[in-house]
Amino acid sequence: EVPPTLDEMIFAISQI
Amino acid sequence: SKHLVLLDLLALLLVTEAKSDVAATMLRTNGSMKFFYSKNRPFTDSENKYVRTLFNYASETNRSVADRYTNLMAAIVDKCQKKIKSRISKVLRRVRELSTDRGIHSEDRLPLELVEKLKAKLGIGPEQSLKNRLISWLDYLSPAQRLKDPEFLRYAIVTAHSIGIPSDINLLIDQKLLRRIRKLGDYMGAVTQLVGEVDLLPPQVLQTLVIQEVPPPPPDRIVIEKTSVEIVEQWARNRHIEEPTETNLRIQFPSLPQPLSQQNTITRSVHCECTLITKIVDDLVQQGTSPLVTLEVGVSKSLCNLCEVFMGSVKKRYPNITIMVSTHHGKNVSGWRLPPLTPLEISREVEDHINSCIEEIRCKAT
Repeated sequence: EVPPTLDEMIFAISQI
Repeated sequence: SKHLVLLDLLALLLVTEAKSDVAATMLRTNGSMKFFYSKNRPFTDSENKYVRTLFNYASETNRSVADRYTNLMAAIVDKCQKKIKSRISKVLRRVRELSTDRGIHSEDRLPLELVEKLKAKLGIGPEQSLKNRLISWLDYLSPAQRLKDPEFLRYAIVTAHSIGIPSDINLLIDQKLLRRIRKLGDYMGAVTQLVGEVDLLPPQVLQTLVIQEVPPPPPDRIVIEKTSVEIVEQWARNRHIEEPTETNLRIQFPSLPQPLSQQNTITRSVHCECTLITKIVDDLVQQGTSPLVTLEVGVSKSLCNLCEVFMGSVKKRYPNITIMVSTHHGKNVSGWRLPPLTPLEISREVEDHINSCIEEIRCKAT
C-alpha cells in the first residue's frame, strides 16, 4: 500500500 | 523589535482583500535599500501599481506631511476597504457584547491631571466628558450604511489611531475593545511610520530604492479523497505499527469533523514568509555573503506551525543568517506547500516534522 502523501498528512494534521 | 513592528504595519497596507491576511514585507539595508513583498499568491497588476503608488505618495518630500498623509490614506481606503470594514465591524461586535456604557469606564476614578492630559491629546474640550465623547464616537461608527463612504472610513481610522495612542487610555476602555480600536488605527500608524521612515532616507538612497514583488507559484487546488482518520490509519498500516480506531481518534480529538460525503478540495500555496526568506537566502548564497546577516520579515498574519518549522530548518542550515519574524500562534493549516527548489535537507526536516505530528496523533489515539 502507498503511504499517505505529504498533502494528505498536512490535511489530517490541520483537522486534528 | 521596533523595526519589526514597522514592517508588520507596512505589511498591513498590502492586504488588499478581507480574509487574506497574507502580505509580508522585507527591508534590507547595506547602503542601498531594497523592499520586497509577497503574498500567498502572485500580486495582480493593479495591486503592484498600488504598492508603487504608496511609495510615490510617501516619498513626495516636496509636499507637506499632512498632504502626504491625506494622499496615502485615500489610496489605502480605496484599496483596502474590505479589510478596513471588517476591522470596524470587529470594533462594533465588541461594543455589542458590552453593556450600555459600551465598555467605556468613567474618568472620575482617574487623577484629574491625567484626565486633562488625555483630553488634550484627543482634542476634547475641558467642559466635555471623556467618557461621553468616546461613547458618541462608538455610536457614530455604528450605522452600517456609512461603511460605503470613504471619508467615513478615513475618519474612523484617524480617530481610532488617536484614541489608541495614549498608553493611559487602557484605564478607560475595555481591553478587548481597545485592542480592536488600535487594530483599526494601525492603518494610520502605518502611514505615519512609512512617511517617517522615507524622510529618514538620504535622497540618493531614495532614488535607488528597489521595491519588488517576490511572486510565489500560483496556488493550485487538489482533492483529498480520504478522511483524516483514513490517513492516520493508512500511515500506521504502512509502517506496520498499531492503527488507531476511528472511535479512539474521536475520543481523543473531539473536534475532528465528521466525514463528509463529498471530497475535500484544498488550495495549496507557498506562504509569503517562506517565499521571501527563500528568495533572500538564495540571493545571499549566490553572492557568497558569509558575514552575519539579519533578515527581518514583517507579516500581517500569524506564522503557521509549518512556516515556523521551515524557518527553524533554514536557520539551522545557514547559521550566519538570523531570521526575525514577530508573530507566531502555532496554527496548523491545510494546503501548506514548500517553496519550489527547497534544498533536500530542509524539505526532509519539514517532512520529518509532519510525520512526527501524525505519530503523536496515532500514539494519543492508540
